[in-house]
Amino acid sequence: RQVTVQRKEKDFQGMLEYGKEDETLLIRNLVTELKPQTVSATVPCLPAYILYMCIRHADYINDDQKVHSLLTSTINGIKKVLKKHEDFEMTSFWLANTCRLLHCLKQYSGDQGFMTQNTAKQNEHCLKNFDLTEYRQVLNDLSIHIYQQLIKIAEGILQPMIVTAVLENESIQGLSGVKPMGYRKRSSSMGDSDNSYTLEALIRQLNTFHSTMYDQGLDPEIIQQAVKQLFYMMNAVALNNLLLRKDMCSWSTGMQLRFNISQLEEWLRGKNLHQSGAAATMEPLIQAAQLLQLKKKTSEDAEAICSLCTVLTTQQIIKILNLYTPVNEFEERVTVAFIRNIQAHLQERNDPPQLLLDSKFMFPVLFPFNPSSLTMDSIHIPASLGLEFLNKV
Amino acid sequence: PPQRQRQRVLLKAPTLAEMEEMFASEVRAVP
Repeated sequence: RQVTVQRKEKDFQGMLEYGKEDETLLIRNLVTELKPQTVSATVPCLPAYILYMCIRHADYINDDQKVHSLLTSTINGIKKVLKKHEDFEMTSFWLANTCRLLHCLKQYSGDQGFMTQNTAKQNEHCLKNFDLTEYRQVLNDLSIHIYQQLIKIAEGILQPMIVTAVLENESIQGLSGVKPMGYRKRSSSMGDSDNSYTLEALIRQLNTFHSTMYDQGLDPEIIQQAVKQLFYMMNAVALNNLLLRKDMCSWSTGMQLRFNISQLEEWLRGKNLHQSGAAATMEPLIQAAQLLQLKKKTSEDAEAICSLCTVLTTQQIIKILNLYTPVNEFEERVTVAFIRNIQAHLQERNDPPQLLLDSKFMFPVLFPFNPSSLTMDSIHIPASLGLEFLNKV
Repeated sequence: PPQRQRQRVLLKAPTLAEMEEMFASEVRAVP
């Protein structure tokens, strides 16, 4: 009868030992050649935890060269894989893992400020010999770089959808019949049969982005910032388009636009992202939609417009009023006298002479510390990673 | 009593740009 002695898991102290000659293989299998799907069924950010356990062992044996070498290879490996795969899934995956590694280097640094939520067991897993503060700064810089790449990729996917989905999408039944005279059905660049750029398609795309980031264990605060950034861009692209198109400036477009924005707000609520600040970035577009729907005749109307349009600049308000086109013969044009009245009201605001929004503007990103409740000795490394040369210590 | 902070040796890290240059020179060195 064959007797097998299995090493007890309780002996595992949460460190991984490897020979220096295996560092290249480690980085290849865990970083540059790793497909996110390989680890999708494991704990989120598994590569980051494995890398930390390797760093911890190098620290434990007091080998500063090994720590330097591993961190440098890791960072260069991440940069290399992101240069090769400029897609949302891979970029989000490495943003999540880079941030998690950064959190681990803080949580297990031995700095009391980062240890407040640690269990006694987690405190045993702190670094013993080295202070990696400078590497934390490098990982923070790398995270910013990856975040910017992630936003660029997402914007590239969303950008072609925005005008059609948010401005031209006619989901309210019967509204297309009240389009401004001569503009009926001319604005849409897509055929009726092609629904790839509908608002539903845009929301489906937002769902894909969100579930990818969420499933990969990206910090909730970073997801919120990414969504806010994308909503800002959608607002800027849609408003800029509206400000340059006469056929968009009508009562019916205002009505449809407000409805479309409410669908996006609903999506934010459904994903528990209503506190992210994303909805507030849509305020200029919301006000433009309301401006299109308000009466534009009397002095009281002018006052109402001025008190409502607080985030639109004077230039933008005047431009929309100038472009405004009545939907039928019963509606009157905006008179020159009314526009002068509005201008007089807004004079004291001293708004900058800005018409278009900067669609490339980026909010500064922050990566708040987010310690993990996981303990290193509970982490299982699947055989599919090809890391059998790592010894559990 | 508060735990005494263990003294750890600060490991100097290159910047991201310096790492990129190290990485590029390694790539160049490979025939």
